[in-house]
Amino acid sequence: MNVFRLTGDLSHLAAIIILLLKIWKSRSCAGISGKSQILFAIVFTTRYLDLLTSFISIYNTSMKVIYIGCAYATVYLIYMKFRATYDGNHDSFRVEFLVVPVGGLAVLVNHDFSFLEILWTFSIYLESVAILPQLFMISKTGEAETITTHYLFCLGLYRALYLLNWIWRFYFESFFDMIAIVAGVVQTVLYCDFFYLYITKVLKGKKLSLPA
Amino acid sequence: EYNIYEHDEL
Repeated sequence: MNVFRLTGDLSHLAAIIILLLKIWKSRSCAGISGKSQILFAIVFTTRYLDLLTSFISIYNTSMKVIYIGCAYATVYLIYMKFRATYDGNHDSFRVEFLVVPVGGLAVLVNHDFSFLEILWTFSIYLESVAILPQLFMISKTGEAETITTHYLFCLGLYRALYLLNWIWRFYFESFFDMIAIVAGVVQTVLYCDFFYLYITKVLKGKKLSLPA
Repeated sequence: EYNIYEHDEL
């Protein structure tokens, strides 16, 4: 555990909680892509199946349980409790175009051709692109609520901090996981355009809106 | 040495 890994995890946790609180307090999931949230629930479920097979630490186990629990709670709020506020017409990204290639890639490129390892690999690849339906929705509507941009910033920052963590671990622990690193770079790059808008607009007190 | 199949990251 190093400072980048810990702040990355906390940034990830902050993102998840910001989103849950936003939906709960406003009693609305307007502007939130339910499809991205379903993808994140699949990501956590397929990655954390090792909860059943191996124990790493109390920290590790409790964070995994919290992430999974919050992911399903978010999906429940969007598709059940506040379903009436869900903007399905704008959430029109075709997720099969992500899930199918990512599934194929996980079967072809993995560390070990075993059930749990392929699911772990699938979750790493899927996470790297799971935000696309959300970004697509924002580009379609041309705007995002400020609280939604805070969520996206924390979520993007988390993987960027993990990149620093992997550099640290490479130098100080000789740890190197090519699959996680490549997927992590892809994931972080997808947020770059958003980071630019966040810093130049939201942090200066303006609403995030895209030119028509 | 780390066993890469024991994924200790989240």
